[in-house]
Amino acid sequence: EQPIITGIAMQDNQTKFTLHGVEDTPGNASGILGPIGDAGIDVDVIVQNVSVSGKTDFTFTIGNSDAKKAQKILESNLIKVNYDKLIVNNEIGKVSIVGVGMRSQSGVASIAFKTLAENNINIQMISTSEIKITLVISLKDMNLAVKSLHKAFNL
Amino acid sequence: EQPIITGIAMQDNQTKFTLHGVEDTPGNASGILGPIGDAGIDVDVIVQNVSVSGKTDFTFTIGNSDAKKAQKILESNLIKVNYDKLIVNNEIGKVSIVGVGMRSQSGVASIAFKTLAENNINIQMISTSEIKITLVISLKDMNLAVKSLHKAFNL
Ligand SMILES: C[C@@H](O)[C@H](N)C(=O)O
Ligand SMILES: C[C@@H](O)[C@H](N)C(=O)O
Repeated sequence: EQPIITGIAMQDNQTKFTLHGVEDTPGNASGILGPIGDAGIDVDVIVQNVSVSGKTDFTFTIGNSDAKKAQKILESNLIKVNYDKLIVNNEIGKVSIVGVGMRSQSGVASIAFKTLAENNINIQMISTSEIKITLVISLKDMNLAVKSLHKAFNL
Repeated sequence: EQPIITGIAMQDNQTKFTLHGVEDTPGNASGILGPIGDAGIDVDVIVQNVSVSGKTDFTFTIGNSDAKKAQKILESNLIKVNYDKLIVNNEIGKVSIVGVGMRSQSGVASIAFKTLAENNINIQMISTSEIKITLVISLKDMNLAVKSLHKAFNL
């Protein structure tokens, strides 16, 4: 099945929260997102990779307008969730390659990664699905990223 | 916009590769996926979280039948990509909550996380999009995960 790229989407008004060093045991993902959701905060990207030493990082992005509220919750309203450090970054941009049939994404993802590498743009986060390859990069790199990806995918 | 959950998808024939301690500098994501893609290996989930100390983990899943080939490439065919350790795990299962309008995912993700937590199922990896919340868990937890998620979402 040949992937069809339909567009490059971008978002530059988000804040990324990383709970660094969350214990990788049942209940912590729920313990973090529960209070955030209860406060009516919409969450966009959620990324968590595997733990290598019993601890992992739990990262999510939200709109800038909810950032203060979210920070307060994470710093004082979590129940039974331990983490080492909270990292907040609003100098991020989200760029997504949107398409269909990206089931075997290696080809499309490879082109995207290569394009950014050639433009010396660092990829901070990656999260993929059959219809979307989502990349979080530095806000300052956004224009160049979107422009070069459009060119790379003939859009 | 109210999210509509259309189903719980599962996959139990994948192998997860984690390159632990990849330098978080431009070119490494491309350096890893390029050779994998060139070998005709289809990649399913790709997850990379932020680096906290200049290094990060790059994880992807592929079908079990490609695992031997992928391992060989990662151990000897990468060019200019340094990493500390390669972690291979085929005792994993992928369970996804599929729907539409999960733009504000906190509600749906919260229910999913809570359901697994209540069943003492550890969530190893998380990757989300508007149409899919993808969770990687232990293979042995798959049946219970799928059953309890069906119940939680009234499917
Ligand atoms: C880190 C967090 O996701 C944990 N593994 C959990 O299942 O809740
Ligand atoms: C780790 C890897 O993703 C790196 N940041 C890159 O841009 O290629």
